[in-house]
Amino acid sequence: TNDNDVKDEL
Amino acid sequence: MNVFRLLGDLSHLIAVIILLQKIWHTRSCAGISGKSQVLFALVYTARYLDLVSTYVSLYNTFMKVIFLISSYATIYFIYMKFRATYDRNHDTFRIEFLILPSVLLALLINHQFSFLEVLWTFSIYLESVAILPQLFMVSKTGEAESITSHYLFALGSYRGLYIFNWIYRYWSEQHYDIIAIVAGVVQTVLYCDFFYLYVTKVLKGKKLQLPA
Repeated sequence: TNDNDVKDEL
Repeated sequence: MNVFRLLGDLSHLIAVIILLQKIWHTRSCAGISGKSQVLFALVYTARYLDLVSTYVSLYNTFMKVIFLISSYATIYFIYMKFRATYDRNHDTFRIEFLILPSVLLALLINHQFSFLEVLWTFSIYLESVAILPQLFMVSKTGEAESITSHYLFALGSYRGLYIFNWIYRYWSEQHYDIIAIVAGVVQTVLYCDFFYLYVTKVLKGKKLQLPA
């Protein structure tokens, strides 16, 4: 999955 | 959150503390590339705009604020407060050659063509090369103060530890972000020769001397 959900990484 | 990402973020936090402490304590930014610090401020500004729109966690918000404040404080020290100690002649990397390709690449290769997403992608691409002016400056001066090399080691380790975080997240949550991973690998690879010099020299108490 690519990261379309909320970005939780800094 | 996992231990690799936590260690990575702490390593990043330690790096910015080392840098600010070095500049403040010695009242000098000799050997520090102002251009790299400008790029880092650009990276965190473009990436952390979502501070106003999405709340992830107290930790996430706190760290973003710290990294934003520290990058602008460093620029203030270099270009204003201690500008007399800024080594302009050795900090000559053309950062437009890093910014423009990152903008173009972010417009072409991204997960979603939206304002915040393209900005985030730009910041990921730019961060992967943001240290180049600093490494270039160290190679030009042929050496770095040991405190500067500790800063670089901590900064390089942060994204290196993130690679373990991405491996862990892929294995445990089947989550991965190919853009962040590729850029993160490039970013860490750029530090490799520095890591080698750091381990073989600085840790043995020698000064970091680059072969001129």
